[in-house]
Amino acid sequence: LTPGNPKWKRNNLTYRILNYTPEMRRADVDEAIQKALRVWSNVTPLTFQKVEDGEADIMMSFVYGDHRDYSPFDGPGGMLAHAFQPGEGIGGDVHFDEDETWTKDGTGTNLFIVAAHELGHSLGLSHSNDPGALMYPTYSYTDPKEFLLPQDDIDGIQAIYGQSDAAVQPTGPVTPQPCDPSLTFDAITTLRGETIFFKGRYMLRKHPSRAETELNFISLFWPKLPSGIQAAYENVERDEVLFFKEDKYWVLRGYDIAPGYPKPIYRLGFPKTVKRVNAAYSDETTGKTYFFTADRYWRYDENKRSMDHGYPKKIVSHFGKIGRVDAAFQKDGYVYFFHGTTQFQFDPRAKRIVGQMKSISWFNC
Amino acid sequence: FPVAPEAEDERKTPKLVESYLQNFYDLQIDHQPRLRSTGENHLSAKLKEMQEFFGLQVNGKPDLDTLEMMQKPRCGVPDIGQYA
Repeated sequence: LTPGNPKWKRNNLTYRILNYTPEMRRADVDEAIQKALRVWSNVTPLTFQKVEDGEADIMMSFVYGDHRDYSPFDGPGGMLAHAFQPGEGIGGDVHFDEDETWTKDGTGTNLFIVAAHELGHSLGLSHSNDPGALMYPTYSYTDPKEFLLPQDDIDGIQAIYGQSDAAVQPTGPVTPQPCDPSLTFDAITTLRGETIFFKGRYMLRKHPSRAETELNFISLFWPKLPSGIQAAYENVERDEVLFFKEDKYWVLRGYDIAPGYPKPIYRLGFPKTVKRVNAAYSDETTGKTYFFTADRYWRYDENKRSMDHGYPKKIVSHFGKIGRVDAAFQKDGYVYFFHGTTQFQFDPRAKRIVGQMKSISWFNC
Repeated sequence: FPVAPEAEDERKTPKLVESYLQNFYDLQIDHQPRLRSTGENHLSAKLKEMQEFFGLQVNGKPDLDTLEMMQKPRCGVPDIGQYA
């Protein structure tokens, strides 16, 4: 919240787009701004009406460099935009830096994401230090189709204007905290010596020689990957990582998503009855990859590139009582299975569970 | 993965750090001749404030993680105080 708690006295606000960036179609700019306003009207009693002339509460414009508000822009990069807290005159206004390349997708600076952030300021919010929050100061691209207002931002704006009138109050994603004992994972894989833990639209990156865990948006490294990855594994020999979500998979070659993906998982040999993969790991000593679905597992031969016969089998028959597998990875000869907040260490040589830990044991909590 | 940028050459770092802290952490630069140490303490205190906000190692020094954060595209509104 902003010191002094500035807020609009009315809930029905007006806005006006004073000029348009030449880099986007007018209709796309209008759509991005409308979508950005809906981010806030969806979770509060606020309403926004567009006016075409005269003074509006929130005046939006695209400007270059020094535009006479004592806060000059700085050319491409750096500052992307700014907005003023609620108030008369310049209060509530939003200025976009025309030196940026404004786009409706991730190829340039996404107008929707920046506008939604700046409108947070226009309504009285300041910056959040939650790295997953919309009101975090630095820019992170998120596919507008996938955007969900994080809970941190919902809490902030509702502290100023109250809840929406909706019967069911909307909630938003919460940023994973590495040492939260209730933390569970969607998928885990190794990647060139590091271990990557996936949760929602986030990835927690653990490097063996660094004590702290790095939290990033998946889209920061792989904009083409969706959030909510359900399984992933590394084929060390081919220097590839495969990501799975629903009935599709993507291949990461080196650090980039290979062209032509996603492909259907049925190309790997799954029958059409399989709709998703819950977890996967690959044993580089045997060239066999294990896929986990519901209470069964499949074995895939990476050299023949086909499923082995006689599968699927019951998980419990080979791996013991580990229940449904949320995520799995292999490291230093052991396989680690994650089921909720529990982690099982499996020794493939002894063919049995040799350890049980908390899910967050890798984060030096 | 993007690796931390090579250490900026000495010339650019102070300018980058100073203008970032002026823009977003209300660092006041007065150009009176002052004891060098006083100015550095003031800058180091503001640097710690920025490092604290971003959950970086709070050491008051423009280390690589801090410089990397300073070079990320961002909103022009300061991270502390009002913006009216």
